[in-house]
Amino acid sequence: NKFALAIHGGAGTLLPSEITPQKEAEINTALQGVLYAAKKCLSEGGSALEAVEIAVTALEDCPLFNAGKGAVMAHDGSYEMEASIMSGETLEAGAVAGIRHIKNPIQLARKIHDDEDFVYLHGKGALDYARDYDLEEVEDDYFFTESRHKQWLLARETNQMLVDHDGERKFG
Amino acid sequence: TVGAVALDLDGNLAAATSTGGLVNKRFGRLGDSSVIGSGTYASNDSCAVSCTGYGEFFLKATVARDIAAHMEFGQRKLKEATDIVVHDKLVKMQGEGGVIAIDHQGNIELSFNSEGMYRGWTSSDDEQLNIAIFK
Repeated sequence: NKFALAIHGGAGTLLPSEITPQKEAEINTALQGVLYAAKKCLSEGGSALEAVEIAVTALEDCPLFNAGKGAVMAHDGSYEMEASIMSGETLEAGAVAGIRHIKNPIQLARKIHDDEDFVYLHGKGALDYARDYDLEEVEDDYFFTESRHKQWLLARETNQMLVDHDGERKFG
Repeated sequence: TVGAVALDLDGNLAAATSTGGLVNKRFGRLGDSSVIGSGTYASNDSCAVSCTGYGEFFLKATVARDIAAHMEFGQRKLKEATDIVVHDKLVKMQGEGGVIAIDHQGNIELSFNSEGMYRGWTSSDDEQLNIAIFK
């Protein structure tokens, strides 16, 4: 028996010239920390479902990536997130979209996964559901990062949307 | 966008994805990350997949399920399935981004058609915590 694990922090057109050695080192350190935590779970006999929830929760908590803290800003300056999780053993799944104020959207998706009544919840209703499970709620300023705010100002100037990894590229 | 895929010691697979979406998004725009079969999919019969990139294209191409289907019905290996979807189908649609995927034998694919993808991987056979950003 073996275990295997992979993670990502997003893809895009960011060029090597657009990422400083310091930023690259920060990203490497953050990704290593995520791998370490999820690998520990698997090596101790934890399930794949637990491992991916641990990994994505850690990625959401890191301000370097576009999820949870460090998420990009919507047109009106709010933070609207989405997440999903799926078990290969049971084909059970949980997903949430248009969710605000929940610190870790993947943990809400996991609650939905575990609830046989639902697969996919969105918006205000999903927030009501999260409150039934006492999932940690935060104000918008928890998600704020200077770098996303700059991206947002740029995107608003051109009235287009940007992938979080786009250096100067714009997506309309 | 962030994501993870895993195979555990019992041979079970799982996948998870989470995102803030696109900068300056409006009108309730949603991407693929919360759509089972587009941004996230897992089946012990094939593979676990998590996607990242321009969500609109991953939605239309049902990328995560498509990769699994190439394995289940096309009897393709994980690498072939991810290559077909990421480097052929998505490129033809101008769908930029990538996927991470693991199959039930523990093979790992980190496939992307963009400049780079923040990614990491490891296994019970690998002491290293491998990290990469660009090709």
